[in-house]
Amino acid sequence: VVEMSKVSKTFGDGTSIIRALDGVDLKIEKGEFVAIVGPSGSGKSTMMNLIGCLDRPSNGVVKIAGEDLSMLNDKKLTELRNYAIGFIFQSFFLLPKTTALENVATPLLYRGVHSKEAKKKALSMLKKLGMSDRATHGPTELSGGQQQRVAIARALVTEPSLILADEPTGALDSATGKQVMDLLTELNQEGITIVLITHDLDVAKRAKRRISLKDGKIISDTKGAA
Amino acid sequence: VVEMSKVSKTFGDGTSIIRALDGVDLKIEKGEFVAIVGPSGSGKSTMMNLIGCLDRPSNGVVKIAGEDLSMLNDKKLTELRNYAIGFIFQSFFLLPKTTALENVATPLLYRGVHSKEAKKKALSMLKKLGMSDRATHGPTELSGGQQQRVAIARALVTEPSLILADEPTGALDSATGKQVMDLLTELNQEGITIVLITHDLDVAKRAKRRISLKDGKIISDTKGAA
Ligand SMILES: Nc1ncnc2c1ncn2[C@@H]1O[C@H](COP(=O)(O)OP(=O)(O)OP(=O)(O)O)[C@@H](O)[C@H]1O
Ligand SMILES: Nc1ncnc2c1ncn2[C@@H]1O[C@H](COP(=O)(O)OP(=O)(O)OP(=O)(O)O)[C@@H](O)[C@H]1O
Ligand SMILES: [Mg+2]
Ligand SMILES: [Mg+2]
Repeated sequence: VVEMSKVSKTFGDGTSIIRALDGVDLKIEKGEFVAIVGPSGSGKSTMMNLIGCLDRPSNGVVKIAGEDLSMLNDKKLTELRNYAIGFIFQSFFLLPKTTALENVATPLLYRGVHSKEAKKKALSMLKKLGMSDRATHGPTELSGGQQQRVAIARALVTEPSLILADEPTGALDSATGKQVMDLLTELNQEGITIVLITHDLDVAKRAKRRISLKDGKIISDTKGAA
Repeated sequence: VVEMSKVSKTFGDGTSIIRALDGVDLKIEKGEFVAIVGPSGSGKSTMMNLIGCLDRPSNGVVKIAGEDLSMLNDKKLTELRNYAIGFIFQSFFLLPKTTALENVATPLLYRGVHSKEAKKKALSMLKKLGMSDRATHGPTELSGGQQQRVAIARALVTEPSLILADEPTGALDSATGKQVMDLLTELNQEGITIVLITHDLDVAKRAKRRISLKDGKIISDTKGAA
């Protein structure tokens, strides 16, 4: 469902070129549960932005569900992003003057779901993440870990077939982090493909495959928790 | 150097009162290295904001270096914040359209340090955090962990006597996180007081005292890594 061939991504130009990704080849099948690990700055979030159709590679081809992303126009890319993919961002990106409930309901409203049904589904997802009692609060009224859980709820509420999670437990204590991992594991068992970036080795162990990045390159790709 | 007596902090009013902190008594002596742990939403960042003079309690007294913060006017509070305290924020709060170097130099400029000297000290601190090669880049051009390291550099560049670190390794891989903890341990050995919030038990073990929060209350306070 995800395929990258000879993918590179560089930033900057002339004197200061940064090779965020450098010749990456990668295949992820439907239903896999993959952890991406590596040092700070090694290219993990950059890779995930390419998979999530939020950025385009400088070189190489990225395919999602067999479709070469460079062949899709913006309308089709947006459709893919909104209907097939749930993205949990490293820095959350919650709408600031908006309640937790509205933040989570937003992707459903974009799909044309009626407001009443969207809010019902949003509340149910917030409940799964222990956040239903704070549904009427905005991001500035929530702790770091509470904001993270709202971001997770928003990514999952549309029941995507591909979940991209960038450090989904970074701001959570171990008990709350385990609840999130239990939820992701449950979704994976239902057939949903999960690609997860983490610095936490206990989290990485719960995936079935581990890809290690270093300086924009894949240095190891092992199946079975190690 | 930090003293809290019967401190409470509530948000909201009428129907939805949130007791972020509820009757907290705490004494931290000069030179201590304290870890604050607890579930997401238990009041850790709220407590740190009160210690860091960024917020006032709803009840009780907060004293820094023997001074009751409620007795200080805004000018004296700002002076305390800028000269004695280094704050590493959970969400970094870097200036957006500003380079890493300028972000780190800013607290020195506020103290009246000349621009040339401020930049020299800023670059040296960025170097300690492995970020000197990215000094001319702004936050949007940096990875999550790189932004975190710039935020750490900024908090340390003024050589504060009290460091308040809210999840300082949250976005870092374990090797980079260890470098940051080595640096904090070194500063503590020089006599600097460190109060650190973390969800990472390996990080908490490096402190000499652990305070656990739950629902805004201190439920345990143990000396010696456990
Ligand atoms: N401005 C605010 N308005 C309403 N509630 C708030 C506000 N700021 C914090 N809170 C609430 O106070 C409680 C404690 O928040 P705090 O940020 O201190 O938690 P924390 O322990 O740092 O959590 P985390 O580990 O998730 O960062 C939480 O329930 C939070 O939602
Ligand atoms: N817009 C940009 N301009 C310049 N460099 C960039 C930009 N975005 C990312 N980079 C650089 O690309 C490299 C990879 O960044 P990326 O965010 O993918 O790292 P990461 O592995 O997610 O790191 P972390 O674990 O710290 O989040 C880093 O050196 C980063 O500074
Ligand atoms: Mg990242
Ligand atoms: Mg917090």
